[in-house]
Amino acid sequence: AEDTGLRVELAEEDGCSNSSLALRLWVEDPKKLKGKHKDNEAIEFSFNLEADTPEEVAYEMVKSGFFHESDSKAVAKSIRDRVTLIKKIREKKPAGC
Amino acid sequence: SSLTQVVHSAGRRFIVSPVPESRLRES
Repeated sequence: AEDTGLRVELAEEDGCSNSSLALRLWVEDPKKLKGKHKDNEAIEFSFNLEADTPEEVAYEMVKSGFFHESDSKAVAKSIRDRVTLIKKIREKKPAGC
Repeated sequence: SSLTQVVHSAGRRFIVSPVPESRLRES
C-alpha cells in the first residue's frame, strides 16, 4: 500500500471472536504528513469491523487534535489498509482463528 | 501510568502513550 508515513498495527492479539479490534497508530515518517501532529505518541483505539469506518475514526482523531485536517485522508487510508489486511487474514484462518 | 492519556471523542476512547523506543528505531 502507498506509504502514508503512518503505521497501524494490532494493539492486542486478534482473537477473531468478535468484530472488535484493538489498533494502535503512530507517525513513522513525519515528513510525509502535511499538518501538525505529535511525533512520538501512539494512539490506541478500538475498531469495530462491522460498525466503524476508517474515515470516521480519522475524523475523530482530527477532532481530538491528534492530526491536522489535511492529514485525515492519510490517517483513514492507513487504518483502511490495516483493517483490509486483518480481514483477509481472518478469511484465511479456520473459524475462530 | 502518568505517561498514558485517555481522550474521548464522540463516544470513542483514544489511549495516547509514548511510542516504544524499539518501534521508533525500527522506522
